[in-house]
Amino acid sequence: MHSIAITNQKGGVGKTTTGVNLGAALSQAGQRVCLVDLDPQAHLTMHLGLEPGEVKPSVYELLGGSVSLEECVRTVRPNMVLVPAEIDLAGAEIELVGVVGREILLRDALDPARDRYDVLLIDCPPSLGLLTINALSAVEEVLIALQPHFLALQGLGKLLETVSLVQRRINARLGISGVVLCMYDSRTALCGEVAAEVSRFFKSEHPLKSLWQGAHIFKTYIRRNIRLAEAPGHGKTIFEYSQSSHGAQDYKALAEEMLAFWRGA
Amino acid sequence: MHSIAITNQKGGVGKTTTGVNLGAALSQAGQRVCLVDLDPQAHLTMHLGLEPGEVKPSVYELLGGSVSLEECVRTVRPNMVLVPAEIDLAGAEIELVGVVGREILLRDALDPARDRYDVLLIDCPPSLGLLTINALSAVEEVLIALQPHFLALQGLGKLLETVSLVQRRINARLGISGVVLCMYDSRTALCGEVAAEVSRFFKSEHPLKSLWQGAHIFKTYIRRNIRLAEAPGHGKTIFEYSQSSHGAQDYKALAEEMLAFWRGA
Ligand SMILES: Nc1ncnc2c1ncn2[C@@H]1O[C@H](COP(=O)(O)OP(=O)(O)OP(=O)(O)O)[C@@H](O)[C@H]1O
Ligand SMILES: Nc1ncnc2c1ncn2[C@@H]1O[C@H](COP(=O)(O)OP(=O)(O)OP(=O)(O)O)[C@@H](O)[C@H]1O
Ligand SMILES: [Mg+2]
Ligand SMILES: [Mg+2]
Repeated sequence: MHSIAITNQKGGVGKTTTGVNLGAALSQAGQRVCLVDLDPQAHLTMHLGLEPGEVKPSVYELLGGSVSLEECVRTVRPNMVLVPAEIDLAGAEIELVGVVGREILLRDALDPARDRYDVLLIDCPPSLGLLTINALSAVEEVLIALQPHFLALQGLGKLLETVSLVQRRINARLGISGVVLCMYDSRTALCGEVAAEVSRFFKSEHPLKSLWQGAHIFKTYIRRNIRLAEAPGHGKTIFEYSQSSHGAQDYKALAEEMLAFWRGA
Repeated sequence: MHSIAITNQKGGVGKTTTGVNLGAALSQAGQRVCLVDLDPQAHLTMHLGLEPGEVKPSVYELLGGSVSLEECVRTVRPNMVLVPAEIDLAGAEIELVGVVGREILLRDALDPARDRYDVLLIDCPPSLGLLTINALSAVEEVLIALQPHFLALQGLGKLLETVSLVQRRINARLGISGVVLCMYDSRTALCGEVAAEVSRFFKSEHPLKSLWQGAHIFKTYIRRNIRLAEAPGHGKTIFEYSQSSHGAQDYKALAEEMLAFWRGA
């Protein structure tokens, strides 16, 4: 099973939109997909159309160890299940502060997933706190969603340090597997410049270089497309909302590129 | 002094961009402005061009009570000073968990600002954790930065509950003073629909309605403009980077609308 954490502590860069639509595209390609919403804002959960009444037990109870994975998953689409988030999760980082093994609660809870799914996608909140650390401790691959703006590059170093820390202390199998540029506006020079800068950065000599040894900077860019912002309001994936849009084309292409990369690797 | 916290737990909606450019516009209109960067990512600090070596003592030391406000402020532009953030702040929420009066550390530290500045603008991180609570406990006005997308509306309720909680338990003078729509794309129907929804929401009957009794939904929208995303890469405000851009026009108009609102109120 490919276990992937979609991360970036910078807010609003497309993590959740990628979780929903990359997950949907992979499931449409026949992969059994398990999505985990690890953000107290629960946007992934809402994006897929779940009502507030349908979200218990959630990832919060799963972290607390009071339910099994099987009791939490909801089939949300053909071939795609979701472990939802809801507002109680907002208290988790403080509540879990003193718990022994607080960083590996999710890893233990997700262990049964290995035999049941082909892809595990964890949507992280915009922070490097305990929830994101749980995601990084539970997976083998980090997919960085990046908005090609200047401030995006600033956060990258800190994110990589955090991944490195988890890799050294908790999860030796962790690595950066991919970087996907989201909200790409091809009419602007800035996006192209930042994309080139990202590419240079990942090829350069860097003390943490081994972390992204096998990383793949996706050739597919997710272009800025208002349909991607409209779909959540209807509780739909981009494929249900607007099959012919650029957003649908790009996420389908991203999934195909990812599958090809897995086959080739 | 108008003391304002720029908040929204949703990431990437324009809080920092508003902090820099509204602050700059107000200072250019003759207001003495004090900016406080309360985000461990320190994007406001970087946006104004400070080097990593120039940021101690920072807001972290201010919260810890080891320095005074006077020792932290840097004059970054004519009429505008900054209390910078830097990476140590990332540990603050955990370190301060057990401290008595942990929510009012910032309020106490900013008390000297009252006589020295006309406007205090605090840039908050994308969360409703202890740092944002400190900001809400320290100010009288909340300015909500909102991206007119569907998911933006979902977070609003939670944000208002948090403001209400702080108002009832810690800071009776707190209220929502304004809502500014950022990253507005007038070519899309979605932005107009969400803007109308926001307007309806703030006029409707709601148990927390008293919180936004005097609130002003700004008529000025900050349009999506790539210049606003380019300016941080040069360490410049939009006025220094591209005086004639839509971004500069919009933030100047926002400042004028805010000043008129203060005079009229
Ligand atoms: N390619 C795109 N084009 C247009 N809008 C987009 C695109 N990708 C995402 N959006 C919209 O931008 C906003 C932010 O995206 P999203 O919520 O996926 O980011 P995020 O990184 O998960 O944010 P957070 O850090 O708050 O979790 C949402 O309103 C979403 O619908
Ligand atoms: N009106 C705009 N047009 C185009 N780009 C913008 C606009 N406003 C902000 N940006 C860019 O969008 C990104 C997010 O904006 P910003 O950092 O101000 O949001 P934020 O709410 O402070 O994010 P965070 O939640 O991470 O603190 C930045 O790269 C910024 O330069
Ligand atoms: Mg998200
Ligand atoms: Mg910010």
